[in-house]
Amino acid sequence: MNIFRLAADMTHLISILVLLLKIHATRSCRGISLKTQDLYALVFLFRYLDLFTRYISLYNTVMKLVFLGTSFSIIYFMRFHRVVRNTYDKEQDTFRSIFIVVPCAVLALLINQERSVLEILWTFSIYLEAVAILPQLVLLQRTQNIDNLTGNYVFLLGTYRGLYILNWIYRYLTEPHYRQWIVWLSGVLQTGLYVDFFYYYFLAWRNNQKLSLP
Amino acid sequence: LGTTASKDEL
Repeated sequence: MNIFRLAADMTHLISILVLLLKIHATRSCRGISLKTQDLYALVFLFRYLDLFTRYISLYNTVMKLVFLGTSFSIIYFMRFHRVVRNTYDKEQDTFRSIFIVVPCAVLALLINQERSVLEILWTFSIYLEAVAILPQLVLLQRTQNIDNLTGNYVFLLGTYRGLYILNWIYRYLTEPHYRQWIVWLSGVLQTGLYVDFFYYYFLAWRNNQKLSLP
Repeated sequence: LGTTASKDEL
């Protein structure tokens, strides 16, 4: 564990807490894409199947359980909570998840490290996480008056991905056998998807205006 | 490609 990875994981955790805070405090999930949340739940579900087969550390196990629990509770609120579910912008959240799920599944079958079910599902989760933010970014572009908590949620997610790149550089330099091309390429692509968002986020911050994506 | 050792990341 290095400082970049710890910072990345904590930023990821805080982003999820910010989203839960928004839902609790405002009783609203306005501007949040259920499609992205569904995809993240799928990502965690498939990636953390090794919870049952391999013990890495207490930190690792606890974080996996927290990510699984929080992602499913967010989906629960958005789908079933009496008040919150009515604030979901279903008409605006139109991205077709199938267009990213199928290519990621095909890619995982073709490009993986090992022909085993667990490994292919794990690889699928890596590819899927890289593009799972797309429905959220599309919804943000359509949302007038993005609220602060939603903007900060996406900002924290992007920061978490950026910190993971620093972690990989650090590990590449300090751990001779650490090579993960699938994870690195997917991660760099994923971080790239936030570049546009970051530009408008800082523009809004500098000009002291509300965030809006053109 | 890579090694499974680095699957210690979240």
